[in-house]
Amino acid sequence: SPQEKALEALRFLLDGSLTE
Amino acid sequence: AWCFVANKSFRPLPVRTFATLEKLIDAGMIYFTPNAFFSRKAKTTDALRWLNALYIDIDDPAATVSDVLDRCAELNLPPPSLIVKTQHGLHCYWKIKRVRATERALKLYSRLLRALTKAFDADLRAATAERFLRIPRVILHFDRAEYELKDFFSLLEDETLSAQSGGRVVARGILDHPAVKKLLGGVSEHSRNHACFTLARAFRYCGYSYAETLQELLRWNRRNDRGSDPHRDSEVRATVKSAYNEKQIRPPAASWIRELSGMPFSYRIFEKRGGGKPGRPRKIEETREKFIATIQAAGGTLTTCDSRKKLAAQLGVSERTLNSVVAALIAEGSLTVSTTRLGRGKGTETTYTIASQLEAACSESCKAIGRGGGSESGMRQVLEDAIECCFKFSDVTGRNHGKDLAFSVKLLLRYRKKYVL
Repeated sequence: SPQEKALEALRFLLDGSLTE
Repeated sequence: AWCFVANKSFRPLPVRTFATLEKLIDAGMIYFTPNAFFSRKAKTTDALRWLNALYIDIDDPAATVSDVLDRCAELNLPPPSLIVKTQHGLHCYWKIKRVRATERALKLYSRLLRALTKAFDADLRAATAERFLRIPRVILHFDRAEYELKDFFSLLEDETLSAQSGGRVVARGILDHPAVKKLLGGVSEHSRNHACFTLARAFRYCGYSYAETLQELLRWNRRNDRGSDPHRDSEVRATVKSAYNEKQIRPPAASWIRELSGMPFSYRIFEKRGGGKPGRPRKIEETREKFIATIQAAGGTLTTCDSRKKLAAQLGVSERTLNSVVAALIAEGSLTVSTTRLGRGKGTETTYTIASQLEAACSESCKAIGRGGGSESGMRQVLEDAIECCFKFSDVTGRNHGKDLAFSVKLLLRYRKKYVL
């Protein structure tokens, strides 16, 4: 879904800055 | 680290985990910060911790992915990692291997961000490191490519060559320029913050105090478009404060004035000084002028019992500066200095003579004492006599000093040779 895609892109951009 | 998200009110909500991020996206958040911050309290440039991506906001509804990729190829830049469709155009992101937001890195990052924005003719207002961007909804291009800041250095090479067109003003007269006057007349909802900072810098540069600038800009804020979300006076106060907190007093960025006013604008700073010791060459020049003026006021020859230190104090300069000026004048042959001991306990007397004055005085006095009528031969005669006197003086005292020549000339201009001898 677009929502999942958005989150995937954000995960890539913010990788290392946010925690799981 | 913390990121921030916000809905249409732009009130920043801190986020530390991907789980919270997901929840907040579900709750309808619209914006996020691509870069990360130290704390949940501040979404400001100085609170940045990690720089994650470079980004641009292309404000052209007709712009396409291939336009962006073509432009990247033209500029010899890597393709963006992510391109997102927005209502008014595109958002492009280049993921970078995350960089700690030290002052130095941030400076470089900001320069690159601005250069990138200019290269794509994108919205300059979006070119700040703490910016909110839209959470991607319609993704047009996504490639997990990661770059480094140095991959974008080619953008900075022609940065200095960027043309500046028309409307030059001296930086001090900034407030009178039509472009600045236009901003002072009020701005639209989206540029208020940048305009406020730019104007605060302009006022500060023109010598306004913090309180005066604040008054001006609070009045200015009343002239602004109220819009859906009025610019609060507290925001004006915070912006003026940050402009006055800058260590250096800087004029506003010409590029911002052009961007915000839509008018040609640039300025020249005439007070700019050379590198190395700031202000030093200027001081020397001033001292030189003052010193020469003082000697000329005394008729081209200044005889004084004052020490160099006292003389420097009279001129309002440091003794060191005066010494270097005197040394330079002697070295270039424009000045002769002679010192005479006045006798036991009476100190010394120093005579400074300007070389051109020496010649002029020579010819004048020659006329007065009727030796050659001030002609060149008359002057030569005086000099020859002076040399003779110097030799005699040297015979008697064993002293042989170039400065005595000027002293002898001075005596010869006043008294007959036989008396001098």
